[in-house]
Amino acid sequence: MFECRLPKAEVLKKTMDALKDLIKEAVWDVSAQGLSLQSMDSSHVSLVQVTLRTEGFDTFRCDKNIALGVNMDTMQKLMKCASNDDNITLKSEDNGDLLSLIFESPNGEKTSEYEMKLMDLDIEQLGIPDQEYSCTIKMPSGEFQRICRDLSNIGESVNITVVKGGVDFSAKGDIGNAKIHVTESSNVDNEKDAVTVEVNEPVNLTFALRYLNFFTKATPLSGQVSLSISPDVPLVVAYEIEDLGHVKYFLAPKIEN
Amino acid sequence: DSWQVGIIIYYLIL
Repeated sequence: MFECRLPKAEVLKKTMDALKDLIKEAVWDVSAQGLSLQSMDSSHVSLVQVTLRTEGFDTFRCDKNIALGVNMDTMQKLMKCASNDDNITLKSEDNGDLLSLIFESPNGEKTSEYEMKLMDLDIEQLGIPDQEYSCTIKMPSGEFQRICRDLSNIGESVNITVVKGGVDFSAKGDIGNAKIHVTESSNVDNEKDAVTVEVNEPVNLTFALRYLNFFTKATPLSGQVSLSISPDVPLVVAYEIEDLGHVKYFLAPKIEN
Repeated sequence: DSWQVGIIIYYLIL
């Protein structure tokens, strides 16, 4: 038996929004640690990994590890039936083929129960080693979204150059070139507005904007985004979900022909 | 020109 309850459906709705354009089917792995999901996009270029920790839930019961194979479109459609303020309960039997989604209004006057058919999915899991990165940039997530969107008007790729104290995002295309420089904040009152740049060694890598724009669908989950970059390894774009977990995206750099 | 490499190249399939 698996059953968990979140005080607000909003966070799970936003999590589904962050995933649905990138992956069509996925497996939620349920264990005593919480819910987790890892999936490559259909072209196997990028990877998304989600962790929702037990401590962030109102209640969490998992008698036995289970894998819930879901169609992301379907789950997102059902999640949209919840109001943001509703509390949400997810429930599934150990060998069941259904996931129950129960939405309860804050005043307790309305309870909606949906049952979603689960899928038997065999999804390849990749082993992601823990590693140190050459550079870690933290910046307002809305700013990063804006940069990716704006540079998409110029080219298909963004070149990210990190040096001490700042980052250059640049793009080249048939119509012209663009360069956006973001400087590390010197003094910020609100942590969400801060830009921090940690540099162990400067890096200069190129990434496909198409995927970065998919990743920025997670923007409503967190005021800040972190970009972890090292030469010749995938970029990690991470959004922390307060008190609950994270959504992390991995994207291989483009390599010069 | 630049090439987009897949994520599998970097991480092992478990």
